[in-house]
Amino acid sequence: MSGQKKLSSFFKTV
Amino acid sequence: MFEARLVQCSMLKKVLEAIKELLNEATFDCSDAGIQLQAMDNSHVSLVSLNLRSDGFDKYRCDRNLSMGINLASMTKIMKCAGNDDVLTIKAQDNADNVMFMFESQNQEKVSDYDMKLINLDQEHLGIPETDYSCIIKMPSGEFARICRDLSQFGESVVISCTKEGVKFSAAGDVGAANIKLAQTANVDKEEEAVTIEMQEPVTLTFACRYLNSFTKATALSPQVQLSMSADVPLVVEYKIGDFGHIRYYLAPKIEE
Repeated sequence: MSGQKKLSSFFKTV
Repeated sequence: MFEARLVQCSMLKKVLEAIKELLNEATFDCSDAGIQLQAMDNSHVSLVSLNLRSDGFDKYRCDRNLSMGINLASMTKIMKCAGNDDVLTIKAQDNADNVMFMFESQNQEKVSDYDMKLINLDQEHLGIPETDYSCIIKMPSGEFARICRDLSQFGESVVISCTKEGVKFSAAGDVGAANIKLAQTANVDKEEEAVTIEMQEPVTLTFACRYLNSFTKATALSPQVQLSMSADVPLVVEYKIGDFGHIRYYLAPKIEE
């Protein structure tokens, strides 16, 4: 999917 | 020892229905506070966050924190064996490698128990910061499901645009274009039929239809759904679960290239 961001771009792994 | 009793097991059936399209397996983290689950779908575009507080259960005991890795297809097979009005008890020993589901009919004449193997899951856990969202939209959950279903016929993406006048859902593709506008309801008899918008700043974001449609599998859990949006951050779609807590879905936006 073009332009689809992943959640890792917004939330950090804890 | 972990033990949770639920007089009507339909709630857990609905929760399972709400997560099994996005997730193949998930870890149910049990503590004194209740049962929590956080898991991303395979493509790491969306995330499910479930919170069931212990005080919502008819009986709840959790002596030591317990993480139960569960294959959701297996759990679905077991939950299908329960009647909607059955009383459910979930039991596990500390450090167990299995969990037991017991179903009792209302008249207690039929008792079934199903033992399920737990699995080891190494799942990433994301820290989700507290966010003040620019727009918070509350609307009937059935209406949201209908809009997602209708618009997915027109394109792979839905544009959600929120202003203080209302919220607009749009999709476009080979067939043509579709726009659905909802205004805030002036006055309604029933609170669950209301559309309300709290807006700090107008926001327009684009999301993949298929995830939104998966989120609407939670419609049976709540008559209302809440959408929280800010520019360039994931959308939050929240369904309250009666006295228990909530299920929240996070969805990363699509960025125009």
